[in-house]
Amino acid sequence: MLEAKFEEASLFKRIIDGFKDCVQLVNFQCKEDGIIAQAVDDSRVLLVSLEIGIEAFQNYRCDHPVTLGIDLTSLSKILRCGNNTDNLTLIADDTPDSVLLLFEDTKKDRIAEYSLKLMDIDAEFLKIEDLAYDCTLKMPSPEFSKIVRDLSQLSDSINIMITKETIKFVADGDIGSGSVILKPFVNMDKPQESINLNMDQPVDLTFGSKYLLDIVKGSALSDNVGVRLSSEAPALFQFDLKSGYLQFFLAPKFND
Amino acid sequence: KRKQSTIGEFFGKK
Repeated sequence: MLEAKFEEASLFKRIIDGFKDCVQLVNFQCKEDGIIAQAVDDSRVLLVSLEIGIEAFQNYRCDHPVTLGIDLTSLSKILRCGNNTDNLTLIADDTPDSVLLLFEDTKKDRIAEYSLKLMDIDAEFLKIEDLAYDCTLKMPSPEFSKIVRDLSQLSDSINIMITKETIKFVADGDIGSGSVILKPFVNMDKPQESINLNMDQPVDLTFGSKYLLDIVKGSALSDNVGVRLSSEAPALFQFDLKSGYLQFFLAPKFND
Repeated sequence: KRKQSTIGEFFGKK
């Protein structure tokens, strides 16, 4: 029996909105210590990995591990039916063919109940090794989103170059080119505005703009984004939840 | 021209 109650439906909505545009069929593995999900986009370039810890829920109960095969497009339709401030409880039995979404407006004593049919999704679960990254960057997510949105207008590839004290984003396309250079700095008053950089090795990597545009949709989940880069591995873009995270692993583009 | 790599080249199946 699974009973997972979010204090506000808006949290689950923002989580799903963070990756519903790049993957559609997702297995949510519900276990006693929380919910995890992993999916790869159709082009197999982007891996999404979600973890929602118990503290993210108002209360959480999962007697036996259960996997919920969900079409995110259908789930989004149902999530639109609830109000952001409603409580939202996900309810499923041990061998479910559907999951119940219960929206409760505690003030107006209003209850809305939806049942979403589950799917059999045959997706392999990839083992994500804990890599040693050459660079780790932490910066405000709105700023990262703006850079990605601005530069992706100029080219279908965005180059990220990191040296000792400099983070450079470059796009060079048919209509012209653009570059944004950032320096690490600490904002004492508003720490989340800081840009922290830890560089073991310089990196010079290129990524597809369309994937970065999907990744920045996770910005609604956190004030900042963690970017971990290595010359020989997919880049990791991480948005932290109060308990858990939404991670995107993006495979780079290489010179032929 | 740049060649796009894929996730499978880096992460094996569990």
